[in-house]
Amino acid sequence: LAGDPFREDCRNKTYPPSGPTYKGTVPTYIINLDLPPYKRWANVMNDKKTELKKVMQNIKNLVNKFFPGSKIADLVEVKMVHLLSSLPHPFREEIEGIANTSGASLGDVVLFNIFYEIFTV
Amino acid sequence: CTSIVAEDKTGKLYHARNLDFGLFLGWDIKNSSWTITQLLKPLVVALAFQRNNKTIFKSTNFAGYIGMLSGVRPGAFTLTMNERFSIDGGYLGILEWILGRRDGMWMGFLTRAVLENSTSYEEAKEKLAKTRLLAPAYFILGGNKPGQGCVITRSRAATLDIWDLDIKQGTWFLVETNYDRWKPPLFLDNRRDPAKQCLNQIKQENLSLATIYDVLSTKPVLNKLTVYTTLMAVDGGHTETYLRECPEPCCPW
Repeated sequence: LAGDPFREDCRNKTYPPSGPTYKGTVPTYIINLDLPPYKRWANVMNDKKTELKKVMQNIKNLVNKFFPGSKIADLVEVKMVHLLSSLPHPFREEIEGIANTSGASLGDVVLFNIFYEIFTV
Repeated sequence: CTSIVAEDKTGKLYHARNLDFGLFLGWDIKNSSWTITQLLKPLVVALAFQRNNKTIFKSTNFAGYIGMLSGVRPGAFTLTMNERFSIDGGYLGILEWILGRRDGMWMGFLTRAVLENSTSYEEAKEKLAKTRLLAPAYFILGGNKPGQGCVITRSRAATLDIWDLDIKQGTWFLVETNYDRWKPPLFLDNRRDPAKQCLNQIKQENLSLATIYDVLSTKPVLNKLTVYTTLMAVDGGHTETYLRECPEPCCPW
């Protein structure tokens, strides 16, 4: 403990959550798998479209800061749209539905969905 | 990330995780936090996937992401995924996919397919262990019977290790962060030992979702990258999710 300024003794009685380490609960939604894939995420994305676009814009800003003047962010967006056509059913259609409902670009939503694969290096 | 699967003295299984994300994706000097970590918090949602008005599985997601990082199939199994970093990473899988090799599966789509279609712990374990992936990963799986809990360490093509709960040998919990269990964690990023130490202090007889929340609230298990904490119990598909904050002093990762 003495050697690590960020380590602390094991906490206890922190539940139910409250205080400075707790920032709130999360909303619950139903995803109806009986709906066509294109429509499944409409309720969620109607509520969260602004937040999604904000995250994606921030990532683009970051890329542009690293590579000023380059067109990397735009190029990736175009490539992501091409990639979409190769994704399996029903995921392809769900992604298209999310982009349509949220108003985010299709390339951004594809990128958001394959972020894990990109970030494992 | 830190995932914990553990069994209490009665044989009941608990599964919980801290989801950490946003390393090096911009630092907000004013608020002393990672930019993307903060922006992801309002996107966290709890989802119930239904067919014929019946809940098939539940998950904690980022709105806009259709894959699964934390989920429960009520009465059957619980599943979380932790990031595994490797030189042979997902970018190679994406390249292969673009070049036409498409026998691998995207990580989020596999976990989604497993939660949607697998009806037992064994079936989920087999699919997670045997399906070729585009990126390496750790899958943490809990079942509905005593002893059913494991961490599956995956490369893109193979299963490198399956680490099972083993009550007879005293292994009543498994902790997975972002390192192979047979290797020491990076000395700057040791969340594994603090989590293990806290679980050992709690002892098996005092295990509950509340005490696991204590572990996941202890720094550096809780850190500046922590977006949310999810607590799950397979019985009835119980799940609770809480957004987190790590006040100073707090480890950046």
